[in-house]
Amino acid sequence: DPNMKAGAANEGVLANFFNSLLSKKTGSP
Amino acid sequence: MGQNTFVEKTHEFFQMCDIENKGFITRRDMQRLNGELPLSAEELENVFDTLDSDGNGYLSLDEFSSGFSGFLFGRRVS
Repeated sequence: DPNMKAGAANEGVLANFFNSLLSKKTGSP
Repeated sequence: MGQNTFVEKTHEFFQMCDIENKGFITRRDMQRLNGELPLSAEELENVFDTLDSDGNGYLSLDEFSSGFSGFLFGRRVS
């Protein structure tokens, strides 16, 4: 399934995205 | 992170994307984060496509929450 493969490849990007949101929220103002 | 914190964070992050408080996130909303987050436009597009599990072009809070829990707990919750 190409969609599942793309999804797996995007896990890293997703982690990057949520990490950025987390650090943006908790980082110094 | 407890369940309440998870829900709070999900709402917080969802609203950071949905700045117009529409109740959903569009590709355009996601591209707005380009200047705020260290991700390229292409990466943000990937994030949107990955989160938009039903592929309708809108990210609901459920889809967003599912992606966030997948990130936190290492698997997707459907």
